[in-house]
Amino acid sequence: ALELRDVVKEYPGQPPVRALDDVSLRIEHGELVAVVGPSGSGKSTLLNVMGTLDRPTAGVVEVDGVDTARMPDDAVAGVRARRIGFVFQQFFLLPGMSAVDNVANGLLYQGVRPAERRRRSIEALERVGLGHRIEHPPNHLSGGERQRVAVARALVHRPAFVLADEPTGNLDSKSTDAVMRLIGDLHDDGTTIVVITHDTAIAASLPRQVTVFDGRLQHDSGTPR
Amino acid sequence: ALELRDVVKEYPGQPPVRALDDVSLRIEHGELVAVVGPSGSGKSTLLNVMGTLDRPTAGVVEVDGVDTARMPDDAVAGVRARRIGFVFQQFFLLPGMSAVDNVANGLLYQGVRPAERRRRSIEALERVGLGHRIEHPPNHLSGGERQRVAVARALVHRPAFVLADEPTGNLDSKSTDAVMRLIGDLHDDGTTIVVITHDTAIAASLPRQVTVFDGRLQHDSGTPR
Ligand SMILES: Nc1ncnc2c1ncn2[C@@H]1O[C@H](COP(=O)(O)OP(=O)(O)OP(=O)(O)O)[C@@H](O)[C@H]1O
Ligand SMILES: Nc1ncnc2c1ncn2[C@@H]1O[C@H](COP(=O)(O)OP(=O)(O)OP(=O)(O)O)[C@@H](O)[C@H]1O
Ligand SMILES: [Mg+2]
Ligand SMILES: [Mg+2]
Repeated sequence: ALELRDVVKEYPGQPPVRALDDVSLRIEHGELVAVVGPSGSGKSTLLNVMGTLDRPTAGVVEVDGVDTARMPDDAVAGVRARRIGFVFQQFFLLPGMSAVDNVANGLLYQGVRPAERRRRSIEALERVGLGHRIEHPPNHLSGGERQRVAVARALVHRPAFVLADEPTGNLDSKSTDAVMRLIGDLHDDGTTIVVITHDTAIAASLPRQVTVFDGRLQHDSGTPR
Repeated sequence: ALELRDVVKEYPGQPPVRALDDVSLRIEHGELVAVVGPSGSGKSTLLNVMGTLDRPTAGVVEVDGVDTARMPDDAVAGVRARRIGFVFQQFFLLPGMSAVDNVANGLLYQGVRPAERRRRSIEALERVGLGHRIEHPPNHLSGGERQRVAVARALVHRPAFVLADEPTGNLDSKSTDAVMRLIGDLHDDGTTIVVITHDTAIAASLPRQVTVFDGRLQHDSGTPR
């Protein structure tokens, strides 16, 4: 499970910004959850804290019972690299590297040999409709193509947890369907997936919806038990 | 009017990518046009060529009868700075500068004094719901907040032409409505506006829709005359 208890995330400022305000949330293995809420409400902050990219100001963040909020950085980084795949709201692809090499980076810490990394990366790109763009670097790709490369990179090492921040925001309906089908397939294989989305149709199609408002969990359609 | 005649945009490669393939399009003053089409179909390339950010490989690009495709770079830059406001698909805000200063940059070449630049920039940010974030730099803003700063910056100098590339892709419904209302108000004041969008509801709400497919104009719901 991925669990947050009484989590606060506050940024300094005049006045300070309380991006997460006493949040408690438990996500069981194998769940598929939508996170929705207004712009600026705290969704990305929630995902970053869940994925151990950001430390909370207060509260507990447990990944399978291990309290990551109190672990040293390198230990946290190890947990994260092995078990969590992140699709970022602003992609962060490596410029100057081809799409296939960008995706293969997602396999670098998994002990996978180069030929196999390339094979699996090409397969991941084909699944998001980019088999014809594998050698293009990000600056030779459209916005939606870059987004799909970011999706492929996050998923290629088959992490236990996938945290996706607006994975279809730049996509047309055909590419959106391809990405959501890929997410659905991973979920069928047992992956735990959290998707931030502004697309109400996508949110409604997932088994559980969590609503964020002003840094608080305003609504949670509920866990399966 | 903004007019493209027989425009080709080809990128080198194995094989070369024909991002625009013999495109002709005329947009009259005061029009409000949606550009739709699949991811990778050529929409951003079309907008960049229309907005003189990219030179075509072949063909003519006329802004009010002036052939910009054959003008020297500095002359083109002058036309563009005075007359065109761009909302980019990937924002390009200046890091380390507050939201209000980022927006005020949109007024630097208009001979507007600093106090007036600040006043108008605050007003622009309030219109997109960011009055409470004016001093935040981009890295202290959410994805949707950054997008709205980019919208405010593009519009603050009241350009004759606004070219918006997915201006609501990262926004919830409330912020999307605020941005589209702002676009509608500018249009009522006579601004010529072209909006690339994957949101079929937004596209349907505009007076004209142009569909791009594989670098060609597949459909054009038509000009008002
Ligand atoms: N510099 C470049 N070199 C080679 N190919 C490029 C380059 N820039 C863009 N392309 C290709 O040109 C095609 C059109 O790109 P464009 O950015 O116009 O698409 P788009 O319709 O805006 O897509 P999206 O909806 O994903 O933003 C894409 O397939 C892209 O891979
Ligand atoms: N480093 C920071 N310093 C101060 N405030 C911040 C910082 N990072 C984020 N914020 C603020 O925290 C709030 C929550 O941000 P967050 O990115 O989680 O929102 P979000 O729900 O993902 O929004 P969007 O839908 O626009 O992506 C925002 O109002 C933002 O301005
Ligand atoms: Mg966000
Ligand atoms: Mg584009």
